[in-house]
Amino acid sequence: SPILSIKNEYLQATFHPDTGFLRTIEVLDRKLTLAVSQAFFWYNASTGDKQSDQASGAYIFRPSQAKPIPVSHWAQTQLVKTALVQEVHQNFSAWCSQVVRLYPGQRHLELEWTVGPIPVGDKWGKEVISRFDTPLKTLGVFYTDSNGREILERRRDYRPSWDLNQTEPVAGNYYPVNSRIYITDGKMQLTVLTDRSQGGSSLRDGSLELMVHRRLLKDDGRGVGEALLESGSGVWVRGRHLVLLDTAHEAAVGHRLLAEKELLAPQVVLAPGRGSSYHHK
Amino acid sequence: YGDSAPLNEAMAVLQHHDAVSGTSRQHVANDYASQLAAGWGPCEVLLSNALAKLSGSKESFSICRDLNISFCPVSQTSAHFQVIVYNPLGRKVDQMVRLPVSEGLFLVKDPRDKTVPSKVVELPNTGNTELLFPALVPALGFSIYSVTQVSIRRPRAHLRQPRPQKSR
Repeated sequence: SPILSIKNEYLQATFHPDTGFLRTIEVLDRKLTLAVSQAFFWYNASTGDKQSDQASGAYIFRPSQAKPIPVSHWAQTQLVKTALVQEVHQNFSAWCSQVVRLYPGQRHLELEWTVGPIPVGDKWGKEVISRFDTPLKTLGVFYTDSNGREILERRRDYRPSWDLNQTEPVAGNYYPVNSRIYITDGKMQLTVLTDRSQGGSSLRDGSLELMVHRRLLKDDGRGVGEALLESGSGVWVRGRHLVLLDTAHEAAVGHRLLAEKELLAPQVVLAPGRGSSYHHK
Repeated sequence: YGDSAPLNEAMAVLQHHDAVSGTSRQHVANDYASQLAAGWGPCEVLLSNALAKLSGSKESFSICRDLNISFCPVSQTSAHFQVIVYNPLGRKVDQMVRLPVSEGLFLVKDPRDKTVPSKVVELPNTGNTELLFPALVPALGFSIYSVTQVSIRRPRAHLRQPRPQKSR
């Protein structure tokens, strides 16, 4: 089948014809192309094991295995193309979908994900992530803006101030992401801006992941005394990831200005009736 | 009378990590939500008063609390309505405004009474339709756009049918 793509004057995103997943991002005016595969996965929450009886819970993230399970191996896609917006709607499963969106004049790709209610009928707690896989040689390093203060370098299985004995290969490499996470090979940089605080990591070179939703069946024994389990059928969450691809040299300008616009976004108020037009002066 | 103090106080309470990270018991989470909702009510009045004063006209402003699920009674039922876009940033920004509408074609005019390009897009699988138009907002200011429904015929955005995927 023909390759699905969306494009404006700055960006082109193409999707894999077999899987429907995002395949490449191309920055046209900077002549940058990066193979980016993005999909949703879930970690099976630990309920305790031989090493430790620690369960995953409200305070603790502890998956039972390091490899996450794909929500789906392919997504059903639909394309909406108009002069004002181009969108690829991806349906991964009954509880996971996404819209990949490009507006004219926009230098970033907008991924609006909808996840939930997470099914737990199989008695497995699930911690759902959105993962971006690229061929970037990142040498175990990624960056997050933890605590909203400054971008900090994070190195896999490493702490700058002590010799780390890594006992949790996934959770031990997760860091808070307040507004952005990025990976770079020194030439190209892939940045993802979040619309809320999330956990994030880069567990393999060229890979970047953000946790978008979780639903657990066991209390972690850290004081809350309740499993992180919504009553009834559970809740769904909708959020946005803004994806920027740029040269490592130019990237900071782009993600800083976009983050300002995202975190202090224009507010919309409506008034019924015709009213009179307002002139700035 | 509008008042921002209750929302200030609710936000101060919500600085606690329990409110941010999901480490609270469910009834506490419910209470956080309740405090936020109670604080937002008088703040809406304050915002409406400010907008009425700045625009020089007293309007019945409507601030949608359900925009996250694309539901808005004003834009979905009114034949005429105004869209006020406020920009809290110290530089001008352009923003694509998306509003849920029922059906039909719409005429959108900018603050200078010029028609701006707009499009009604039908969202796949949901049957919902949204009106899109680009808005330009000055630094630390706002722009008012007027929207008029000019036809009630169903819009037809270019929508391709679901693509069958190879099974694995």
